[in-house]
Amino acid sequence: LAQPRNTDSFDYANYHTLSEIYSFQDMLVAENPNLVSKIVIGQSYEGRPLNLLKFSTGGSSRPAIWIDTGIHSREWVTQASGLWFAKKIVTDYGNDSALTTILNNMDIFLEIATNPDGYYFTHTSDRMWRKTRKPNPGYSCYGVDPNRNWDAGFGLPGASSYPCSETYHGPSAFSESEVKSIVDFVKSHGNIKAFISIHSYSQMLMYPYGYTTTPVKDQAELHALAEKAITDLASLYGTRYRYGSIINVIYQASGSTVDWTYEQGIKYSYTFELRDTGTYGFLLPAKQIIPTAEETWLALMALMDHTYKNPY
Amino acid sequence: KETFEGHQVLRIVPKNELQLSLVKNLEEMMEFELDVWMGVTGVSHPVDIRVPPHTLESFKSYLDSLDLEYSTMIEDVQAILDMEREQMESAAR
Repeated sequence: LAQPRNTDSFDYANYHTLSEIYSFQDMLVAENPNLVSKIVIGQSYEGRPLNLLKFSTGGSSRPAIWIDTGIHSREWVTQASGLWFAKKIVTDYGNDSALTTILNNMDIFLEIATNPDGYYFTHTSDRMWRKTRKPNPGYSCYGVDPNRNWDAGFGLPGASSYPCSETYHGPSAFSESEVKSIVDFVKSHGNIKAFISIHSYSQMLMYPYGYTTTPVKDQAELHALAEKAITDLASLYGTRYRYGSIINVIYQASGSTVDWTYEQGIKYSYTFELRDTGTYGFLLPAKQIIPTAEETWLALMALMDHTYKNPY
Repeated sequence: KETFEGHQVLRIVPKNELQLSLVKNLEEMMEFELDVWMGVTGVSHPVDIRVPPHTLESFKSYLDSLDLEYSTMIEDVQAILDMEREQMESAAR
């Protein structure tokens, strides 16, 4: 099988295995040593590295933007979009004035394979796998929903206590190394100003909270920014998104990522659900990857630009 | 390797609050071995559920008994997975 020799020849319009994602990350770092570096923030349950790409033009402890893709393993268009975002950042730096300004003042962290064990499992054993791959003692079923495993309303309604459920919250908050590694990184960094966690596929952009109907104190600003982001997104292909707090846009969801990040003081905490054609669900054809990534990028830029222009 | 021959993905669009609560209850039902792809969010918003072949007929009957209309979003999950795999291998070549 032909292997891409560089990230220019990488096929962004197709889905890729975990090893191809790892290779892509290494290529991108090698090609852009002054802009991109790789940080291993931990290991998955099965011992795979949790790689973070750091896009930085220098400085120390700069304010930063976090983006993660694919914490739910079967949502392949999410990881595929993450690959496209990574390449987009390096190609636009120096060419796009807004991104260049952001990167001259802030760092961007991108975790493309947030749940590598699950992603590997979707390629090798079960394409429909969603959770982590840690065994549940006393049960034959595996895994925890890593988007219910955070210490924000952990265990409240909106997650399951049954280990075989797709929304099992796990035995305790941060029980999953894939989650704990992010928590440790975010806490040790201490200067992350925006946290964007990307999923697919129901065309939503949401902000906290998911576990309570209490509005966040920044509700008005987050709502207006979400509206701006989805308006920019729709300008490309007309894809319509819903937006609002998690509990208002979907039903109650407890222990979710951005509820925790918001409670850590990261004001611009958002979670995406990428496009839905109404035909394929998680099995979105590969020809949809680039349009999905392109339109999502416009929304990401709106979120990142606002974060840069509104320091706190 | 797990395969999904005959699995279908059904799309249900709740028309009112009553239907919404009925569909919400489906998410908790274990006997049909459902895999909720897109959960309940509100009236007029679709809910997508993967159903294995051995419970498909009984699940459809159950939906009929509740007067819940549905459409088949994916006829055969494995057929799409096969296409996806072929496309990946072809692209890699």
